[in-house]
Amino acid sequence: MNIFRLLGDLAHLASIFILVHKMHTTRSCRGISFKTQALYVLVFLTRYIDLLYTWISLYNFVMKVFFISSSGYILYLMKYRFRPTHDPSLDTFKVEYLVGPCFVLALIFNYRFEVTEILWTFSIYLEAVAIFPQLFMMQRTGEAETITTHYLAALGAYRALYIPNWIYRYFTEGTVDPIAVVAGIVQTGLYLDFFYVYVTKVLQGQKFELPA
Amino acid sequence: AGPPRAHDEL
Repeated sequence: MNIFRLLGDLAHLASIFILVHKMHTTRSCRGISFKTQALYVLVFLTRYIDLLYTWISLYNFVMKVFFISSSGYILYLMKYRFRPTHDPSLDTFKVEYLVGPCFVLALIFNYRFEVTEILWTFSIYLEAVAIFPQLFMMQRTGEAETITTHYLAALGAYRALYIPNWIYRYFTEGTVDPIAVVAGIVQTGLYLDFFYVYVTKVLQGQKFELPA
Repeated sequence: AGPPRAHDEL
């Protein structure tokens, strides 16, 4: 565990707390893509299946259980508690365009051709692109609530912080995990546009608005 | 040999 990973994981935790806080305080899930949130449930379930047969550490166990349960809770909030505030006509990205190719890629590019390894690899690829429905939705509406942008900034920062962690681990442990690294760089890259607007507008006190 | 992936990462 190094400082970059710890900060990355804390950013990930923070993003979830921000999202739940947004939904509870505004009593709404407006501006949040249900599809992206559903993809995260799939990501966590396929990646953390090792909970059933491996013990790594208490930290690792608690975080995995938290990510699975909180992502399920978010889906519940969107699907039941705040359902009337969700507008499916804005959430139109086709997730099969993400899930299908990620699964095929996981079948081809993996470390071992085993069920759990393929599921892990699939989860890494899917996580990299799971934000697409959310970004697509914001592109359509051209705006986002400030709290939603804080959520996305924390979520993007999480994987971005894993990159210096991988560099650190390369120099201290000599290990490289090419699947995670390549997917992590792609994932972070997808946020660059968003980060630009976040830093130049939201952090200057302006509303998040995309040019028409 | 196991895969080169970091099993301890989230």
